[in-house]
Amino acid sequence: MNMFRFLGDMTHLFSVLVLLLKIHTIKSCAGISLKTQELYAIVFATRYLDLFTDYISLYNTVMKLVYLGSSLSIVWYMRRHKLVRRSYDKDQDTFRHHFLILPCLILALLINEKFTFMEVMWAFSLYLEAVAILPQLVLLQRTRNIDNLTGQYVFLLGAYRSFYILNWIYRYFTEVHYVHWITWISGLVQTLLYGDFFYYYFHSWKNNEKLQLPA
Amino acid sequence: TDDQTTKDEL
Repeated sequence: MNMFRFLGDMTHLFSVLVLLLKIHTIKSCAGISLKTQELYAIVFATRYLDLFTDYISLYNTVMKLVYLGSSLSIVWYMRRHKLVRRSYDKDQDTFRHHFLILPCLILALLINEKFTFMEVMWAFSLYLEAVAILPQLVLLQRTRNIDNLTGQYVFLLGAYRSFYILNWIYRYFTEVHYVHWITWISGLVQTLLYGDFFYYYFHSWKNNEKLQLPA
Repeated sequence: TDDQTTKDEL
C-alpha cells in the first residue's frame, strides 16, 4: 500500500460520505444523477465478487463493504425514501445508461486478463467505472447551477482516480511484473472525462465565483 | 503467475 493509493481510497471514501451526508441531512438529492449512482452500484457489485473468496487484508475487505453498502444505500435513498425521491429530477437525468452497460460487457468479453467469469466481471467493472460519471456530468451541464456538495462530490471522485494513476506509475517502477493495462487505460479514460469539469471547477474556485458549466 | 490475477486494489 503506497501513499498515492491510500490517498486515492480516502478521497473516494470521502466523496461517497459527502454524498451520503448531503442526502441524509438535507433529505435532498437535487443535482445528483440516480443513473450514475446505479452504475456505481453495479461497478462495485461486479468488482467485489471476490469479497468472500479472496481475502487480501482487513482494510481491503472493510473498504469493499463500505463502498458496496454506501452505493446501495444511496440508490435506495434516491429510489425509495419518500422525501429524497421527491427531489430527484428524473426528467433531467435522462442519460440512457443502459447504452453504457452493454458495450462495456461486450468489451469485457473481448478484452480481459483471463476468460473466466470473475475476470470478465472484473474487466466489465473497470470499463463501466470509467464511463459511470457520464450521466452525472450531463446532468450538471443541464442543470447548470452546481451546489457546493455536488461539485465537491464530483471533484473528489475525479481526484480519487488521479491518485490511482500516480499509484500505478509508482507500482510500475517499484514492483516487478506489475502491469495491468486494462486498469491503467480505463483509469486514464475515466480521469480524462473529468478534464473539463476540473477546468471549470478550478476556474470558479480561483475566481471565487459560483461554479457554472458552459451550456 | 497467480499474484498477477489477484486483485489487491479496490
